[in-house]
Amino acid sequence: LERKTKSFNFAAYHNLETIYAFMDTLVASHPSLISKVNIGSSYENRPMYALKFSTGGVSRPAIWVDAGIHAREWVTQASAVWIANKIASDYGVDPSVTSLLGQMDIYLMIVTNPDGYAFTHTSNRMWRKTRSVNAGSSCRGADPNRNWDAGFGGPGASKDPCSDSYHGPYANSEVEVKNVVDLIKGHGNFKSFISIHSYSQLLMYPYGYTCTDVPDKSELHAVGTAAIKELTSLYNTRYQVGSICKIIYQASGGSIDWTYNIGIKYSFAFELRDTGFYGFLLPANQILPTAEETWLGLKYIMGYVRDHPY
Amino acid sequence: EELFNGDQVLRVLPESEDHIQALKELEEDVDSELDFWNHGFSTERPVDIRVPHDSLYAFKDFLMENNIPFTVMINNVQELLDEERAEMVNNEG
Repeated sequence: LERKTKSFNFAAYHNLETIYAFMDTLVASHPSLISKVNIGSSYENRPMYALKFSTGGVSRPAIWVDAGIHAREWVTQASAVWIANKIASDYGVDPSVTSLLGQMDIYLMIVTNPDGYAFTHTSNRMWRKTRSVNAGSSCRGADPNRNWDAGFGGPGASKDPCSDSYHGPYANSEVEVKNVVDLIKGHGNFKSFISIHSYSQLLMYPYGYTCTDVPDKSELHAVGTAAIKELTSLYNTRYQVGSICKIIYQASGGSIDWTYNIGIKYSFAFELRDTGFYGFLLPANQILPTAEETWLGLKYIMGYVRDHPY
Repeated sequence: EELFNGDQVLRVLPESEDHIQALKELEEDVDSELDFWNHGFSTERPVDIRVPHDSLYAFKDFLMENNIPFTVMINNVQELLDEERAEMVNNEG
């Protein structure tokens, strides 16, 4: 059978194997643009892949995008699949994407928590965390977005291994988090870090572990607001923009707080749509509109990062 | 495989600090088996909570006793999951 990305059903939810097979197909279809970077293995020894979109150069400034760090947020992995294909198909066609990739690389991680994602398909659709064993507890996993070295163990995270927001025994204890941390540190030239969650229609910037404003708050708020204007232009989906602490809640150990603190100024987190009635169970017919509108917001942020080197 | 027959997702609308405090205590009690879909509470935003079928009456009573407004967002979680699964099987075909 000839495998082609154009026969892939982007309007459906898929299991991990299918998504990984899609990634191989996409790479094979665009070998001079896309490569698959194995950043390590998960707790249960599944490979963790980021798609690297690059037109060449060494240690170019780069943008990181991840989806699916919370396993049950299925529309994020599904949207990331569509976005990967969109970046590939728009290169050489959309001047903005072409110009971006002429200057910067994009790393896109579609399934950031592969163990959790596999578990949502086989055992518990509502699983959020990693699947690591917690010593002394029958409850498994830690919340990988409470496990980063930014206010670790502070307010807005639980010390109870049975809680969905358990922060883990120490910062970077979850290998899925450590693999990303090592990649980001080792690369050393990321200019933007964007994490995609769902749901509730928010675009957030640091901080979450404290309600103190970041020094770049004004700029990040302006960028976020403009990005959401683009996103909203497609289907009129209403988003809020603000710091994690101010518009949702205080939450420690989050990824974009860590990236901001190590100098990645353009750090954002999306909470994609749920249409108000479905939460994590967004019907598959919502995948395409969600991905399409999210892409507009993402593309704005990426273009801004390209045009504002630091 | 864990099933969610009869589980509901309630959209809770806290209106005061007392309401928020009550929800915080519930969230910290992992034995309650409530699945908070949103973490962190304010009077500005609703909180969606998946409530196991066996706890539904007790939890709704708790909300009513404390005058905490709520609506039913998802009436039966498993029905939605069954629809999702059927669609996936169809797509695989």
